[in-house]
Amino acid sequence: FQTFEGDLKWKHENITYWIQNYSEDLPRDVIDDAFARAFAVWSAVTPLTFTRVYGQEADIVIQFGVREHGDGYPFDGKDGLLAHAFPPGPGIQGDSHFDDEELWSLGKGVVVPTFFGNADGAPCHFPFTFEGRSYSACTTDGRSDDQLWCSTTADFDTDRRFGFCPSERLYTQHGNSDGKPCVFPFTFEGRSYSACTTDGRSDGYRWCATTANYDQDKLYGFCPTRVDSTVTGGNSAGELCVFPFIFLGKEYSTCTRDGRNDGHLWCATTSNFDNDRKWGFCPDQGYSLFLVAAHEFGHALGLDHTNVPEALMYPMYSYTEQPPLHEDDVKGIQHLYGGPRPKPEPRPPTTTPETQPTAPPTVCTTVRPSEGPTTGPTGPPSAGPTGAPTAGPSVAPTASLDPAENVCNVDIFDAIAEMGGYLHLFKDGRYWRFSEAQGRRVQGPFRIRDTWPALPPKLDSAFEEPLTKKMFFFAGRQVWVYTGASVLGPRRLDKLGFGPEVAEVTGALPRGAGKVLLFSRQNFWRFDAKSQMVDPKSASPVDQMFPGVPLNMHDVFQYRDEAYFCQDRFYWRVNSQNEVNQVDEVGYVTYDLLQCP
Amino acid sequence: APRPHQPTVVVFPGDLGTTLTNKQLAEEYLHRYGYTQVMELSDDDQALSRALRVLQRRLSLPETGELDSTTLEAMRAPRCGVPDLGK
Repeated sequence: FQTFEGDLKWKHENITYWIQNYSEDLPRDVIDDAFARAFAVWSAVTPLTFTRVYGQEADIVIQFGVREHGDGYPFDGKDGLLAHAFPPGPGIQGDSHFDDEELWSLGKGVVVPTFFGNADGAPCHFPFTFEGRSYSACTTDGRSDDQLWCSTTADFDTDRRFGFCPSERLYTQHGNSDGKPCVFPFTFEGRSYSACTTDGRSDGYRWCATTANYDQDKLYGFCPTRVDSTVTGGNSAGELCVFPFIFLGKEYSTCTRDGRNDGHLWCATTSNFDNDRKWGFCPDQGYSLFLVAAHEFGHALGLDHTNVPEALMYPMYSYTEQPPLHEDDVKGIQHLYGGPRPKPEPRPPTTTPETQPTAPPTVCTTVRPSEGPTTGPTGPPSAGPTGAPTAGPSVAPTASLDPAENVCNVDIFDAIAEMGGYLHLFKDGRYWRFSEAQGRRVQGPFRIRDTWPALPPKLDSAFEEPLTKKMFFFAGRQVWVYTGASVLGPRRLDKLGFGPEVAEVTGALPRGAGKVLLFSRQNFWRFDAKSQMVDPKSASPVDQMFPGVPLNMHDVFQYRDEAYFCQDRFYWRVNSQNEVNQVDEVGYVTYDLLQCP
Repeated sequence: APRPHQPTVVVFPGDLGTTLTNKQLAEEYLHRYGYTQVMELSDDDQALSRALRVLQRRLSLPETGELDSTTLEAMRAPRCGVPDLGK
């Protein structure tokens, strides 16, 4: 193994990292996971820990870029140079950059998430067989509604598992159309467009109108990336293959190697290559972001290239499904940081819940499609109960040594809700209980999964419906409903009648008689607890009914008949005397609500 | 009997890869990854051979000092951008 001159290394062990931007090649959660696993490769054999943060102050800033991307070491287009990183130190040192003209995957071809259908969002399986023909991209074949779909197993003809592919005909992202799909043709500056376009923009993002006339209605959205048919390199990177296309007078309806001697598949991005000469490379296996990131993070921790071809720190890329670390890599990194800390002795289960990295909500939402026209059977939701929660929370120790377990140290809670007469405060897989009636003493922390086993550690909001006593829990686009010990879910938010534009539920205010206001950022909807449906037409801006509260609150809950709107560490309390909603108090959640010292 | 079809090779616009000669590819690679300080190789075959030997040793390739197919294949392989030698 080799280290950098002077054994450059980090002087602290709790390393932080920031994912500054994303490639469009992979879903964001897959990218997050690939980087987290790449760091875990190194934390497994050293005392180092890696925590994700959201800002330039991070030790390791991760960035996707093309060509010259700001550090004076330009990338070189598709293939060749894949990524680079800088050795430990301040500023750009430690940063890791990835060439976004590569096709980033998990090493085995494009990763295309699916929506609706009957495969619960499983990714496409390429190639797949449909009516005896092989497909290596999403297709509209077999459908009359022009929706792109794919099989999520190798053989649709036998398994019949399918989902809809990201497509502008299914939904759009961001813009001002609440995720509505594109309308084709549409008119822009008097010209008719029958596909997404980058015209009128300088940032190269593909967009469309969501009505027939953009000039008149000004309603638009961005087109989801169709990674299965987007070309890389060539002279049309980022554009879509056009099939069929003419090449040397012959018609092609799939990617081809004709005309090349390097074996790469390519396609034209207009219908006639002979005339227009516009082209790019078709998706291939791509490069495993996990493997390349693990290599680059080796540099960011202080390792240089090795001449052991089987080692992770060998400069050439090679795909493997085995654990990537070689003995040579382990010797090198332990030369710099030593071995892992001995694991603490196992302790009685009621203490020391897992610690989770803090991860404030991301700002950009990934907009999900509205209900597809023919979703087919979506299969039963995973039915509960998944195990009886204990009758009450397991009793926590009365004195806790770990500061992270002190509720007064928590800045921002994931969710706060009044349930069973207690105010419940949730954070990173744990929760505390607080009751005025119990002498204002905070109990906990307890592990969420000990009480509600089906729940994830990270919640967005929760509430108890007073009439039915059902407890609703929200995380991302999923909802769980506990009735005593039994649970229904996770189910998708669209099962509650939410549209694709709703990425999370950030709060709830029960209004009695089974009516609840459900909040998502700056809007709220009327929800009927009996039918468990929202009235889509009831969407209203928060400040219309609750003037004076912050607009980007991250939690809304009811407590002792008053509404609380939280932003950062503060709450705005609204009381509804004589039908007028008025902010009558602003305070700190921990100091004023929980009476922390 | 029909003769096998000779594949037509087309020069694609914007496709740099197919226009460098092997020697140009080697010179650019050796410079980019730290084996030579400046692009002074163009007419000094000894220097090229020396640099190739260093690269072949570094990458555990057969040490021939020649721009052989194994070395060319390695130069065309996808890889990390951190130089192999130098700071």
